[in-house]
Amino acid sequence: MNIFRLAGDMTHLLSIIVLLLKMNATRSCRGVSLKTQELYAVVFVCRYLDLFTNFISLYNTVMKLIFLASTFTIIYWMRFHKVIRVTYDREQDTFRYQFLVLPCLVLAMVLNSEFTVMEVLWTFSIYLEAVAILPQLVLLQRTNNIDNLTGNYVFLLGSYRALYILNWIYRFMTEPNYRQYLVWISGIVQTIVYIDFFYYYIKSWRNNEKLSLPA
Amino acid sequence: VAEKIAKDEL
Repeated sequence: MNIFRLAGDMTHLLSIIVLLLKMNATRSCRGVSLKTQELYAVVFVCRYLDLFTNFISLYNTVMKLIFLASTFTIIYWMRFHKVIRVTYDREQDTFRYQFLVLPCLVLAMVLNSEFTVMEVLWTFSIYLEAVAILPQLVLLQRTNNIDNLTGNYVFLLGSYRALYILNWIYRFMTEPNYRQYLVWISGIVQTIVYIDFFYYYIKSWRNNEKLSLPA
Repeated sequence: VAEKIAKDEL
């Protein structure tokens, strides 16, 4: 475990905590995409099936369980919480799941390291994670007043991806035979998805203005 | 694609 990896995981964790706190404190999920959260739930379920088959470390297991539990909590609140669910922007959050899920599934069947159920699902989760933020970004673009916490949530998620790239560079230089091309390419694609958002986030922060994304 | 991936990342 290197510092970039740990910082990346902590940033990922922090992003989810920010979202949970925001929803809990304001009793609102305005500007939050349920589609993105549900895609993340699919990502975590498919990737963490190895909780049952492969023990890596206590840290690894605990983090996986936290990511699963927190994502399902967010989904539960957005769908069923008496107060929060009323604030969900259903009409704006219109991105279609199948546009992301189907291509990723097909790609995972074709491009994988082993054609087994576990491996294909794992690879599928890698591809799906790369694009799962898209419904959230589209929703942000449609939201006129992006509140700070939603903006920070997406910024932290993007930072987590950037830190993972540094982690891979570090591992590549220090560990012999450490290669994972599918993960690297998906991770780079995933980080590129955030670049546009980063640009406007930093600009609004420097100018002390409220964040808004051009349509 | 033949690669054995270390699945120790989250």
